[in-house]
Amino acid sequence: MNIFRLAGDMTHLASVLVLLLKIHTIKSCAGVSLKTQELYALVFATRYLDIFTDFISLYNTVMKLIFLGSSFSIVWYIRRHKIVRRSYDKDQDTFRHYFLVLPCLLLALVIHEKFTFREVMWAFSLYLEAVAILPQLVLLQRTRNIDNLTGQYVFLLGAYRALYILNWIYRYFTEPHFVHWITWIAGLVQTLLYADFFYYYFESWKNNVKLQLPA
Amino acid sequence: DLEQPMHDEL
Repeated sequence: MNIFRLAGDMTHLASVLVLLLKIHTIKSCAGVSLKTQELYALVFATRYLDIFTDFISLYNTVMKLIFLGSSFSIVWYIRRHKIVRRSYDKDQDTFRHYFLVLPCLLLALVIHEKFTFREVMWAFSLYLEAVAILPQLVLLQRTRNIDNLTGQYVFLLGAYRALYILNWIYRYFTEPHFVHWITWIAGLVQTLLYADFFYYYFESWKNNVKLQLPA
Repeated sequence: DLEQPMHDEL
């Protein structure tokens, strides 16, 4: 474990807590894309298949349970909770996220570390996570006034993967044979997708104006 | 055979 990875995990944890806080306290999911949340639930479900078979550390297991629990409960809240679901603007959240799942699955069947079910699912979860934010970014472009919590959620979600890139650089130089091209390239693509969001997020913070993404 | 690559990151 290194500081970059710990900071990345904490930032990721903060992003899901910010979103859970928003949905649970103000009982609203306005501006939140259900499709991105469903994709993330699928990402964790396919990435943490080894949660009960390989014990790495208490930290690792606890964090996996938190990410699984939070992502599925957020999907439940937006789909089922009688008050929250009313604030979900489904006619704005129209990204065809199923069109993201299949190409990621096909790519995982072609490019993986080892042709086993677990490894193909692992690669699938990395490719899917790289594009999972797209429905949310599209929704933000359509949402005129993005509330602070949603903006913070997306920012933290992007920042966590950027911190992971620093972690991979650190581990590459400190651990022999630490090479994971699939993870690195997927993580880089994922972070680059946030580039324009980061720009507008920083601009709005610097000029102290409401965050708005150009359509 | 090579044991399953251990993914120790989240």
